[in-house]
Amino acid sequence: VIKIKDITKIYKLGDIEVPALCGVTFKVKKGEVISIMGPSGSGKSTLMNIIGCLDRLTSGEYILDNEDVSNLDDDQLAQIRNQKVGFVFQNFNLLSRSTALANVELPLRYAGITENRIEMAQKALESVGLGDRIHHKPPELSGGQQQRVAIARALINNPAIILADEPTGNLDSRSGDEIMELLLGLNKDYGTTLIIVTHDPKIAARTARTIQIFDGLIKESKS
Amino acid sequence: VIKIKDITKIYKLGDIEVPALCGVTFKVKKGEVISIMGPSGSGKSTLMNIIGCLDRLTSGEYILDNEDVSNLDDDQLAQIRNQKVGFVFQNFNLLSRSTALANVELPLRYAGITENRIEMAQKALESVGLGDRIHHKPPELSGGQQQRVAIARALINNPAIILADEPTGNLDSRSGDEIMELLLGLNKDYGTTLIIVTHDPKIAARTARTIQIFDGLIKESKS
Ligand SMILES: Nc1ncnc2c1ncn2[C@@H]1O[C@H](COP(=O)(O)OP(=O)(O)OP(=O)(O)O)[C@@H](O)[C@H]1O
Ligand SMILES: Nc1ncnc2c1ncn2[C@@H]1O[C@H](COP(=O)(O)OP(=O)(O)OP(=O)(O)O)[C@@H](O)[C@H]1O
Ligand SMILES: [Mg+2]
Ligand SMILES: [Mg+2]
Repeated sequence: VIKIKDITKIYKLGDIEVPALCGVTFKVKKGEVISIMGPSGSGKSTLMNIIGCLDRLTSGEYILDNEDVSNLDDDQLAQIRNQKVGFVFQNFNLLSRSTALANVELPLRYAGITENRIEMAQKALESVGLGDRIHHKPPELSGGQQQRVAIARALINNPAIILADEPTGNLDSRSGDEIMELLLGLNKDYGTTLIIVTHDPKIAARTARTIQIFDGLIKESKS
Repeated sequence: VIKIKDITKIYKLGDIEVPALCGVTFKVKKGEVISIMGPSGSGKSTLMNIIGCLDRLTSGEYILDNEDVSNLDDDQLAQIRNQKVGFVFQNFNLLSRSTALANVELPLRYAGITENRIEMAQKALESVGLGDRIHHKPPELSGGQQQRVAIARALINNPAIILADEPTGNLDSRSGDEIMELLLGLNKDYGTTLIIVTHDPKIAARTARTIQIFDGLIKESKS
């Protein structure tokens, strides 16, 4: 479902060019569960942002669901994101002045859903163990609770592809296991494609295949 | 150096009371290296904020360096923070419109240091592996790089106490080891007291004593 070919990403900082991805090629089948590992700064989030249509590649080709998305405009990318991708951000990206409930409900509004939004959002928060925190705003939540709100928000539209950028970095191992159970359950029940960036080898061990990234290049890919 | 007795912390959200710490008592000796572990939401960051004089306890007693800090006003707490404590925040708390260099330099300005600030800040960033990223602003850095800027900033004044709230959550295991080497080196060379909140048992294993927190209470403390 995802085909990436020779992707480069060069950030421009004034006159300086910062190469973040230096020619990345791989494929992900529909319904696959893969993990991405690599040192801090190696390009994992950059790659996830391109896969999730949040950022543009500098060169190369990205085919998503048989459609070339490499050269779409911002509105077209936004539409693909809303319809196909659930994204758990490394820094959560929650609205700090809205409650957990309102944060999780937001994708439902964008999807034009008019019925039962509150119930659906509450259920999603219960599924990540936050049923008793739904009216707290992000500054009134612990780091791991904020992370779980971000996870609940990514799942709420039952997207075909879930991209999770270090989803358990702020969680104790038991909460981390519960999140993996939840994600793997979606894969099992709905065939959701999962791409999980992680620094935790125990999380990676629960995925079918691990891609190692190093200095913007894929070093190896093993199952 | 740190004596905490029967500390409670109750957050108020409108009419609702959220108990975060329910009577915590422990002592930390000068030069000790301890870790704090516990489930997400159990009260670790709340405890760290009280120890670091960033937040007030609801009841109980906190003696720091033989001085009762339980009832100081905001200015007095700020002074203690600047002089004695280096804090690595779980969510980094970097200034997003300032470079890494400016962020790390900030505590030196507050301490009234007028000479060599840039060199000292650059050296601190090199010590966490970010010598080639000093002019990047936080949005131009990876998650783990932002975490390392936060660490460099906490160390720059060579404080007597370092409080690190999940300092390796966004780091691969090798970068995490390098950070632990750095922190333990400060303890060895300067007798810096280290209190490290972590979800990683391998990090905790490198500390002399681990305190387990559960639902706002200390469950056990073992070496
Ligand atoms: N400002 C606040 N208002 C209300 N409740 C709060 C506030 N800050 C934290 N809490 C609650 O207090 C409890 C303890 O929070 P704390 O941040 O100390 O947890 P933690 O142990 O650091 O968790 P994590 O491992 O997820 O970072 C949580 O249940 C949280 O929802
Ligand atoms: N907006 C930007 N401008 C310039 N350089 C950037 C920008 N964003 C990221 N970078 C650089 O690109 C490189 C890759 O960043 P990326 O966020 O993809 O790393 P990562 O593998 O996710 O790391 P981590 O594990 O620390 O999250 C880093 O060296 C970073 O400094
Ligand atoms: Mg990243
Ligand atoms: Mg915390």
